[in-house]
Formats: sequence, structure tokens, C-alpha cells
Amino acid sequence: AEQRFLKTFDAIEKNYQNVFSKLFENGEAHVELEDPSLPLESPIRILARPGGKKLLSVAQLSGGERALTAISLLFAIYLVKPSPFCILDEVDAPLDDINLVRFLQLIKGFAKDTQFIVITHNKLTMEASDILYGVTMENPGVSKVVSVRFGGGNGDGDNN
Amino acid sequence: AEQRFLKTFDAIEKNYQNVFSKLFENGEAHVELEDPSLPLESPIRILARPGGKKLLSVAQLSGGERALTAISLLFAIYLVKPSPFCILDEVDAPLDDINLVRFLQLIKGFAKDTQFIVITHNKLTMEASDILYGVTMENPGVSKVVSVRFGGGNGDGDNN
Amino acid sequence: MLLSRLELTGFKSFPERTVLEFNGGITGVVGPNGCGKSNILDSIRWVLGEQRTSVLRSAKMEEVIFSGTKTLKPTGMAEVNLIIKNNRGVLPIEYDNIVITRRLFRSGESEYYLNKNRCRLKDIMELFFDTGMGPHAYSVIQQGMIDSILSDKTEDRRSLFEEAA
Amino acid sequence: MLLSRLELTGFKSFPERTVLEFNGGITGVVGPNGCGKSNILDSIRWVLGEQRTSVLRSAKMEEVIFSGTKTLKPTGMAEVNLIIKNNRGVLPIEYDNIVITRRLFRSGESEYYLNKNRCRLKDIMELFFDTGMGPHAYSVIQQGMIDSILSDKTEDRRSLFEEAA
Ligand SMILES: Nc1ncnc2c1ncn2[C@@H]1O[C@H](COP(=O)(O)OP(=O)(O)OP(=O)(O)O)[C@@H](O)[C@H]1O
Ligand SMILES: Nc1ncnc2c1ncn2[C@@H]1O[C@H](COP(=O)(O)OP(=O)(O)OP(=O)(O)O)[C@@H](O)[C@H]1O
Ligand SMILES: [Mg+2]
Ligand SMILES: [Mg+2]
Repeated sequence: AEQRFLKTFDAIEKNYQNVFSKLFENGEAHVELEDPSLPLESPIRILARPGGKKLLSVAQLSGGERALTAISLLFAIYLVKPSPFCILDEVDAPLDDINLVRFLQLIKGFAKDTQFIVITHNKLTMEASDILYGVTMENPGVSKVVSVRFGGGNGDGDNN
Repeated sequence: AEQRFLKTFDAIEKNYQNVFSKLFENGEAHVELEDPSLPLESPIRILARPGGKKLLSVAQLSGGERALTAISLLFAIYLVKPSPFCILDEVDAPLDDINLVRFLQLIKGFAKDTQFIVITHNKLTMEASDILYGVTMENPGVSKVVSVRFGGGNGDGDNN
Repeated sequence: MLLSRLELTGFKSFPERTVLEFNGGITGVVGPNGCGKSNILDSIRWVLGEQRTSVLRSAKMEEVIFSGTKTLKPTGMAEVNLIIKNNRGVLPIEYDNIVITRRLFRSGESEYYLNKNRCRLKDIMELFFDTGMGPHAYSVIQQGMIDSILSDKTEDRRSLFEEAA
Repeated sequence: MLLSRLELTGFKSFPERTVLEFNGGITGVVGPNGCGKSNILDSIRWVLGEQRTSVLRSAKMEEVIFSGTKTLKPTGMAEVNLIIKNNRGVLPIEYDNIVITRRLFRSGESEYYLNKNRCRLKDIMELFFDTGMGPHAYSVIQQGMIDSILSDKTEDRRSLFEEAA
């Protein structure tokens, strides 16, 4: 079990750097075991350095930087052990426009092999979606779903 | 000390309902001591019911509903013990457009007596501001502040 | 493996049977605060076997059953059906389409079905073992999970790695 | 009482002296992720006497001093000045304008000044006692604080009430 964990860990570590630099130009990120002699118990440390900045602790990163640091790790894990689908609930909330676009490009890259369901309030994310479901509560406390399509046609609900 | 706490607590409770219903039409909210006999130690419970819905636990509320529930409590406290200034860091992130407008109206009401500093990525919040500071990092790792004004003139940085 | 269709009846804020069809690409879910988007995510976790009520934002499992409004009575049961296309043979089962059904009654009784055959929760969880789709899936990222992944105070980061291994 | 001006030098991502003027209304602070907005909030908490490094997103207090970039050396000190108009006589001090200064050197030494007179941290904290503006202020709402206010696991909700009482 220890061997398998270490093998997976190393694969994730390799991918982490790749994915992180897609979101942070010239950035650098690593995961490491605080105690390599106890792989099944040791806490896992994250080291992340946005491009052009010095390496500081993850706590000192900004809200948006933290979101992208965590998202990069998740996608690094998907590369090692692909998940058939991925559901993201408003992970784009703390991102500025530029980071949002990079995040959406990352998703589109993965979307060839992974099915995404993305809950969002963000118009750019809506535009990146292939289909859109609008959820409403016209009757208080009762949810209702309508499908919303882009490019003409079914304009129920939002006209986004 | 117990008397003073209870007096404050009751005042906050009265205000909580008022502020909450400004953000949630027909909504209802209360704070109560789980153990009224130990006011200085008892945990404080929040009961919040968005308009038209049944009372459920705070955990079952949505992301945006939770944000507004907490914001209402904070403003209820300001009414009891006004703070000369109030700094909000991206509290508007989980709010949809309709709730954002209500939140901004609430802030403007308070802004007559309280000075607000609001950190945001949201254009509506920017428009509600009297002055706007743009923070940039053209030189990586080095922050720089420019002031941005609306209505023509100083168009440094964003044209929002 | 593809999520093909999701049906909710009596689950959280969905008293009436609600159907969502998915294709292979990116499906966006939008709507105002409190309209039910995260509840849809909860229903997917739940039908795949999630037993931790805190992950479902509930104190007890009964809280996932529609609890009524001013005009509607609470329902006696919550049911979620998830139809999955086994298009790459990822799942260890011979069918092309797999229907997973989970029901919870107010009495506390639960029922589970695989392709309409009654089974145990264990059977559903074993089906997804090793696909990353189990209830401990790292493939479902809820509101607030970013912070718990980065926090040194929770076990979430470690469980992501263990799930993948 | 009005915040009138804030000056940061060597504080977090602000190596050079940076000045922000405030008026009485709503001041918006905008910019891309990681540009320094929350650091400005941290500087206000810090100059008002915040001692909890975790609230300042740091492990040790030295981490609030500008730590350098590829092209700039770290600074040896962080200094923040906050100028407050005592326009309603809220503060128990006779001046119209109050200048609060806090400095931290890499050696670990700290200096505090009220209107350019050296004082102790205690003097600054006593000045704001009972105004809601102390370092435990409920008037500074950081990213992530909404959840801690609603959480049953933290003491944050109770401390809000105690601050107000
Ligand atoms: N068992 C239940 N019965 C009826 N309604 C419920 C039940 N559980 C939760 N709800 C309702 O569901 C609502 C929350 O839905 P949800 O979390 O899906 O919102 P959301 O669309 O994700 O919103 P946001 O954008 O703010 O995150 C709550 O207002 C709550 O009243
Ligand atoms: N002591 C320090 N020296 C230099 N840079 C620092 C120091 N402490 C923090 N930083 C930098 O400050 C940045 C974070 O700034 P801040 O949290 O203010 O961003 P923000 O504008 O609030 O962004 P967001 O919109 O994502 O929340 C980090 O990238 C970090 O590199
Ligand atoms: Mg939600
Ligand atoms: Mg920030």
C-alpha cells in the first residue's frame, strides 16, 4: 500500500507543476510529504509560487491565488486518476477576469475526456458551457429547472 | 457584566430581524442563547428563514443565503454599537445580481454614518463607490495604488 | 463512463420529479441564490452513496427529504435516479446503461436499486470503487472545499491523495 | 471618527511608501487576484494593534515585512501610519487628528507612536477600547469570515457579541 501511495504521490507531484504553470505563468508548485519516512501518515505540504513572486507560505497567498492553487492540485490528481465526471460548485467566484479565462481554457482542455458540470454565477463561464440549465424558484421553496440554449432558440429564463 | 451582555444581546436580536428583512423580503431571523441561564458562556444559535421558505437549519441554506445571513447579523451589531468604519473584503462574491443590489442599498443606508472600504471584483459594487482605488502589480510582487474616478477625468487603469 | 440523466423526486427543494439530461461536454448550472443548484450536486453525491450528512449540509439524513413549504406538504420520501452510460466499460458490470436508484423514507428506511433490482448500498459503492466516482470522490468540489483542501486543520487534502492511490 | 489617510512602507507587498486617502463615503478597492487588496486590509488591522498572526495570514509577525522579489531586496522594517480625524470626539484624546504609527524590524523589535510620541502597544489598544475599532473589531470582515461567523466550530460568533457588549 505504501508503494502504491508513493507511486501515485510522485505522479501527482509531476502533474502539479504542469497544471499550475497553465494557470500561473512562470509559476511553480510542489507537493511534498512532511515526513517521507511515513508516507501513509505524514501531512502533505503544498508549496506554491505565483509567477514573478517569491515563494511564501500558502497562507500568505491571496483569495484568488489560493483558489487556483487548489484547483491545480485537483486537476493534477485527475490527470493521474481520471475521473469520468467532475462537478464544480462556484469555484470561479474569487477569480478575476484574466484568471477566469485561463481557468476556463484549462477546463476545456480536460473536457475532451471528462464531463463537467459547473455551477456558476459568472457570465464567462456560462458562455463556455455547451448546455446551460437554469434553476429557478418562482414558487418559493420549490426548485424548477429549465434548459437555456445559446445562439437563438430556447430563450427561457436568462437571455445570457 | 451579565446584565450588560444580555442588554446588548436583546438589542442585537431586535435589529437582526429588521436588517434581515431588508435583504430577504418576508424573511425572518433570530439569534438566541442555547442556554439562557448562562449568557456569558452559552453558544449563540442563529435561526434564519428566507422569505417564502420554511425554517431550516443554517447549514441547509445556500452559499448566497449564508452570506446575507451573516452580513445581516454584522449590520445588526453595527446598529447597536456603531463602528466608525467598516471594511468588507469580497463579501459580495457569492451574491447574485438581485441580492447584490439589495446589499448595496443596505450599505448606502449605513454609509451616512459609517465609512466603508469595500474590496471587490464586482462592477456594480464599483459603481456604488464614491471613490475607487485600483491596486496593480505591474512589477511582479510589488503593489502599486492608483486612484480611479468615475464620470470622466482620471481614467487610470480600469475604465469601469 | 458518462452521466446521462439525473432524476430527483422529493429531494431537498425538488418536490416534483425533475429531470436533467447531460451530454459529454460542459454543462453549466445557473440561477439566483437559494434556487437549488447546490442541491442538485448534493443529489448526485447522495445517489452515489454519500453517508456523511455534513457533506450534504444536513444534521440528519431525513433532512434531504423535501420538508414542505407554506403551500406544499412535506413528502414522505426522497428518490434520486442516476443513469450512467458505461460507454468505455469502466464499470465492472455488463450493461451499457446503468440506473442507480436511492430512496429514503421518513421512517428512516432506505432502498437501493441497480437497474431496478433491489441491492444494498454496499453494492452501489463497490461498483464505483476505484473510479474516482465514489462518494468520497475528489471529482465533486463543493462551495467552500477550496479552503478545506488548503487548510492544515482538516484531513481533506490527504484524503484526496488516498482516494487517487 | 474618520479614517483619513493610510500610509504603508515595507508592509507585505508594498515595499515603497504608498498612500491612500479616504473620504467619508464608500471607498472601493479593486484589482486583479494577488495584487495587494487584502494586504491593505491587513495593514489597517496591524496598525490598530492586531497581534494574532493567523488573522494576518502569517505564521510569524516577521512575515508582514516586505520579503523581496527577484529584483528587490527584502526591507528591514515594516511601517504603517494611520491618520484618523477625531471629528466627533469619539476618541478619548484631545487632538483633532490622531496619527497612529506601528513599526516592526526584522530583529523583532517593535515601535509604536501616537502623534509621533513613542508609546506602548497597550496605549494604542486602549485608545480604541469600546469603539468597535480595536483589533478584534467586528468592523473588519475578511475573506472567509462569513463561514467562521456561521460555523458552530469557531468562537467567532460569540466574540462578535462580546465585542459589542
Ligand atoms: N429538505 C429540504 N426541503 C425543502 N427545501 C430545502 C431542503 N433542504 C434545503 N432546502 C432549500 O434549498 C435552498 C438552498 O438551495 P441550494 O443550496 O441548492 O442553493 P443554490 O442554488 O446553490 O444557491 P447559491 O447560489 O446561493 O449557492 C435553501 O434555501 C433551503 O431552503
Ligand atoms: N511579506 C510579504 N512580502 C512580499 N509579498 C507578500 C508578503 N506577504 C504577502 N505577499 C504577497 O501578497 C500577495 C497577496 O496579496 P493580497 O492577499 O492582498 O491579494 P488580493 O488583492 O486580496 O487578491 P484576491 O483578489 O485574490 O483576494 C501574495 O501573492 C503574496 O505574494
Ligand atoms: Mg450553492
Ligand atoms: Mg483578497
